[in-house]
Amino acid sequence: LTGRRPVDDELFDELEELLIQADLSIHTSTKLVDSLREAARRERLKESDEIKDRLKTLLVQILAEGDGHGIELPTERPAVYLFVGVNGVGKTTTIAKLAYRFKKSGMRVILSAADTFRAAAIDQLEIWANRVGVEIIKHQHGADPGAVVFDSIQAALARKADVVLVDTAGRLHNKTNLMEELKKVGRIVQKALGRDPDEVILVLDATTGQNAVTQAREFMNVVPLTGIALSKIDGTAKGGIVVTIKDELGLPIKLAGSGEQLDDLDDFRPQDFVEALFG
Amino acid sequence: SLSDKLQNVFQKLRSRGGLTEQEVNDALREVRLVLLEADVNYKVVKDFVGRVKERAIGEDILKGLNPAQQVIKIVNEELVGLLGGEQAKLKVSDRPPTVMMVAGLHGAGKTTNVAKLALMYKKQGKRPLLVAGDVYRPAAIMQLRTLGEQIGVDVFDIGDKQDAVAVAGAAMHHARSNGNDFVLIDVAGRLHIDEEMMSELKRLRSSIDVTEVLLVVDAMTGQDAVNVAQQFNEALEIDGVIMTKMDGDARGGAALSIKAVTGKPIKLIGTSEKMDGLEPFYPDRMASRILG
Ligand SMILES: Nc1nc2c(ncn2[C@@H]2O[C@H](COP(=O)(O)OP(=O)(O)OP(=O)(O)O)[C@@H](O)[C@H]2O)c(=O)[nH]1
Ligand SMILES: Nc1nc2c(ncn2[C@@H]2O[C@H](COP(=O)(O)OP(=O)(O)OP(=O)(O)O)[C@@H](O)[C@H]2O)c(=O)[nH]1
Ligand SMILES: [Mg+2]
Ligand SMILES: [Mg+2]
Repeated sequence: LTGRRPVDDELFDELEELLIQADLSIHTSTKLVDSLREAARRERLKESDEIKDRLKTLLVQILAEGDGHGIELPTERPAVYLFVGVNGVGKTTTIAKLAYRFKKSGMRVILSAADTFRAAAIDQLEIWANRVGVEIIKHQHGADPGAVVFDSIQAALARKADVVLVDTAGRLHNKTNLMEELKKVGRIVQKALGRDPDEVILVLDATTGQNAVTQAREFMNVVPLTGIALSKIDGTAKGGIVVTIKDELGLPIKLAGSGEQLDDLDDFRPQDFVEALFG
Repeated sequence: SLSDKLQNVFQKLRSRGGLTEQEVNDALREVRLVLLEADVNYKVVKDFVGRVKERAIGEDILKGLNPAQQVIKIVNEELVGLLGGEQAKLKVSDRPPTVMMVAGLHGAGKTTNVAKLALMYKKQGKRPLLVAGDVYRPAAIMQLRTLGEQIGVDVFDIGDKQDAVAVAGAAMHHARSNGNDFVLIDVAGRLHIDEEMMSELKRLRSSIDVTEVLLVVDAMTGQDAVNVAQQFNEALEIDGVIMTKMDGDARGGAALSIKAVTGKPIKLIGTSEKMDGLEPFYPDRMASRILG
């Protein structure tokens, strides 16, 4: 796909192949390449570079369109952010990174250890709390996650904390009882705060394929998702499925995790992401 | 389903004999779409569809009575054959202990599934030892300890201030003096492009006599599965794969990609977070799942 070449079917096929290999859905890939063909015909585009740039523009448009892209604290305090997602995607580590960012900017942060199920989940979050220098609210292993969240919010109100970051257990979205448990946690936040959580972040692993769309849909059904944190973009997977998710579900991508350390978290930048797709 | 889609392609056929090239290509296009939707790697799909086409034309089935069913039959046979044909067993060392090591990307399920392996051997009357070789991740050793306690299997660790190779070496001494016949080593998640961490794995493999290296892969892995599997295989010469989180609804096409590209078999699947959630890999069941 480098250098000048004719604008022909072979070029369009290769662009479609690039998108699919980046884990965009077939539907999104075909749709985008069809728009390219149409644009090429209508505007008589003759340069392959023009086609490539047009594709990049289309991708950035999908990703950048609409609101809700940043992580901005609301005026009400404490802000409560819920982190959800399937097993092993990077929820706990992403929370640690965001806590670090907020702490550096002078905020008072409380971590809520609401994964009361997985072996050593609370220990893991506690180590991060100590490293970052923030407080943690935890109960014993096996406790009700809703009770931990409720407690955390009460503590945040009493201590005038700026933000509560809630860690939840990984759960596969096809497990009804686990999704019901999450719905209940969401309701408890509503009751304790008098409003929805300020952010409900779905953490997605960049190595995930088409199943990420189902994950987004199913989690949207039980909690009011406000955006996505795309983790592990430091690998070789492109994470292109977020383009499909943004296009079909409208969920903004807010954050990108690029490593295992506290400073490996950035705001999601559509331009950089699209450049990396072609990288 | 693929069956319905192919019936659609071929339904105009019923009143006349023989297929046009267009109809063959339409049928193959449906097969291609199903596999891509299932996360099978793009290039693997291309090769696979090519093989199906060869057989479809070669077997002259397209002039037969029910071409849709015959194409499905070929697709299924090719898929099952590619996935390994039949169940692949775990290795046992002829000079005990049998040493097994898991490896793979972050969060794939190594710690959880190496513990499940330990329980499996314990239930077989063996004396397994778990080794806490992840000296990096916060509370990784604690996680393995907790699982070990749950299943009643000893966990060996020397803390997280020593490097993984030192842990493994010490573990082997302990295993020999303790009479453990299976040593199961947990290691940290790592990227296949992280040279330093990949070299740690190589050093682990060469410093102790590892009988079986199992690449642990998440069933929801997309197109990147081939890169990961290829790199881990080149670095380590893996013996097999554990595909985890198969209790989800990901189609698991990565299984086909990995087998096609490395030739190494999927040996086990993880089917729950619980310690009894480890099952043998059945190629025919996986084929049905991939085809949706
Ligand atoms: N390379 C890389 N690794 C990451 C990133 N984010 C998380 N990880 C690693 O991924 C693994 C899993 O991270 P966790 O934070 O425990 O994931 P989780 O979603 O909380 O997992 P469960 O609670 O078990 O569902 C750990 O080894 C992390 O260090 C990232 O952006 N890049
Ligand atoms: N549902 C389900 N969850 C699983 C399965 N295997 C592992 N998990 C979960 O996946 C998450 C990650 O598992 P770990 O064992 O911590 O993964 P890991 O590869 O050791 O992670 P790192 O050490 O950080 O690289 C945990 O929440 C596990 O409970 C499985 O087969 N099914
Ligand atoms: Mg976690
Ligand atoms: Mg682990």
